[in-house]
Amino acid sequence: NSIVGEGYRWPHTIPYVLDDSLEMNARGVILEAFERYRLKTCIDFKPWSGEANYISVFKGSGCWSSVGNQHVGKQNLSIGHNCDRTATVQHEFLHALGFFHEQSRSDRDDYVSIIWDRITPGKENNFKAYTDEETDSLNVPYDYNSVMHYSKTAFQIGSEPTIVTRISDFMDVIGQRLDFSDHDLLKLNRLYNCSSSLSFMDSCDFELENVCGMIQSSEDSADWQRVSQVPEGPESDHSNMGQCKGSGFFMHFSSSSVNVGDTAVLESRKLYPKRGFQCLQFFLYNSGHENDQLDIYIREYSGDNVNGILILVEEIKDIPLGSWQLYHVTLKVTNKFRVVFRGVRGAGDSLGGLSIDDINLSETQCPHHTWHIRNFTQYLSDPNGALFSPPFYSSKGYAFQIYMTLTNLTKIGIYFHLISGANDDQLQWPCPWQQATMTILDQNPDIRQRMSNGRSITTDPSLTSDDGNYFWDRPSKVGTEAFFPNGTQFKRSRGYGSSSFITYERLKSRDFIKGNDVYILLTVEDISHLNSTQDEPVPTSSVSDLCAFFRCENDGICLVRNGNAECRCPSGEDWWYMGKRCEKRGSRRDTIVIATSSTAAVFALMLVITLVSVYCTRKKYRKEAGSHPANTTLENQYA
Amino acid sequence: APENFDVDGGLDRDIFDINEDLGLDLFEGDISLDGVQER
Repeated sequence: NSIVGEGYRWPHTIPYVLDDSLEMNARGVILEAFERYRLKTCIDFKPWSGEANYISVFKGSGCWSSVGNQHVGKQNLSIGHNCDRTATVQHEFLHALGFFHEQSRSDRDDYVSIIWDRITPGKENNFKAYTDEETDSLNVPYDYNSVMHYSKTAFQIGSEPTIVTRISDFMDVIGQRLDFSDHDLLKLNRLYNCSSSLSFMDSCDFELENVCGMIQSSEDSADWQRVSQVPEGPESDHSNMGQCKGSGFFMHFSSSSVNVGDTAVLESRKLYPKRGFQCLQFFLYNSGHENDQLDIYIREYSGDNVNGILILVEEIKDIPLGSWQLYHVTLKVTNKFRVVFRGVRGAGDSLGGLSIDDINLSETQCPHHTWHIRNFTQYLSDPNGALFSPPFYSSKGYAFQIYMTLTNLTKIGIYFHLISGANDDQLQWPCPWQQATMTILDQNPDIRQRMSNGRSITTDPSLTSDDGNYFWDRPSKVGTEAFFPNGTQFKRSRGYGSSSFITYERLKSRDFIKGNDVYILLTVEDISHLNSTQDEPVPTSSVSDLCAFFRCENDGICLVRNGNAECRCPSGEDWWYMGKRCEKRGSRRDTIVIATSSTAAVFALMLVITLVSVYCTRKKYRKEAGSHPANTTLENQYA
Repeated sequence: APENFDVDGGLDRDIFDINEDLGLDLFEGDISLDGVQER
């Protein structure tokens, strides 16, 4: 629920400063949170360049923010120790944008019960509910899924929940710190009149017959067909895995019905990039032959190429048979373009073909690697469950592995390990400022509705272990011996991560597990550049400048609004200060006295005016009556 | 093998828990109020 008052709104592009005090990992996480705003809302962020009001993100004690734009020039938002999680940053920035917690909305008692005697004494004030005059729910239903909702254990004194949802299914839903919920976005987009976002481009699950405006090319030998199943597979689409009868479509290129070398080309509608880099993500199913392939092109339009020029971006070969697979393709397009999917029949027998579904295109960075875990639920029932990912290389050349622990009864842990690799002799050790982001993908068909859960860790080259070694030193020096499944020996360093990556309850919610498959998206990037101090520009008009010469009396607070200094005056239930500088005191009693005395004064004045008028009128007529005979012409005097 | 380093120390703490452990007494757990809102 949002704070009432237009004065609390920020401009759509919010100026920010990342303070020097911030931990390196927090800096990367904050920028990732900004990316989620850019994808799903019309809110954007820019480094502060002198604007009157801006948000200074710093490492204070804890995680906190003010509510709304306070017009104080530098507005602090703290991302302290252990607050460096994307959803926590999203939460605090939603406060800054003008939102309170979900369970404080005026109608919350219809949806949750606050169990007052389970709350830590003295903390009851944290469960305040606002009135409709103070906050606005923006005509959006109560949202148990909100990233702004307390969890059931908030401020509890024992182990029993302090918040009980009236619909019991939501007990373990409240308090999610994954991502914006659909209703979070609806409210934010209503409050800020959003109609588009910076980085979202297109999403298509092929449920509608218009196939999202995609077109079949005439320069090929076959067409892609919109179908809901193929005899040789897939049996259903990826969007809803066949759970909805009469729906669940995808596009299929039947390689079995064409000759070797024949192609089918499907082109997206025209797209208009803003940022110059894009990530194309889609699911692909191969029921044809391993030699069948999918080529991704872009058709880019420019002044010289009004019909567009075809540019090959990636050839996807060796597509595994018999299951949906997630693919990412990085694009770098600055002009108007189309995405082109070109299916190619390869040599060898085919009974099926290629199928694509759940396409998403956004102007975001693609993850660097994908860890596809099949038959995931079999690991959940294993009390010794633990999984190591295949080895991957970062863009800088560091070799790494992800470790997922499934031994805890309630939650899953995830850890990042450096391992010995082929480039180790050429790399810097201890490994400096590489940020690893591990994200479990919510496989909702639409990227805007996904609530993926991610955690980031950053390699600090100065960090030491108990044994005195540098934590992030070369794995061949500080690691322990390990073996890949094929028997190859290597060295693995200690893992660094979280035992509380995601709870089983949340894992089973959303679409984290779909078709018994789980995807962990991995990005390891150098964030050394975030170590530098952001230049401090001169503010266009700072609060200190304008308020330095503007004194508010009686504890009034000086604020800058629309470039002018104003006073916010204190007030109570039946008293207030007013005036340009809060110099005048008012109260309800004063008002009554003023109103009564004004009425009496007006009555007295009217009475006086009436009496004077009557007196004057009577006097005038008397005078006229006295002088009448002298002025009368006496006619017929003798008659 | 040495034990992995757990940044969460084995706990699954929400924003309010983190702030409470620090002894912070913020409004609704994580809201900083200005002078007018405090009144």
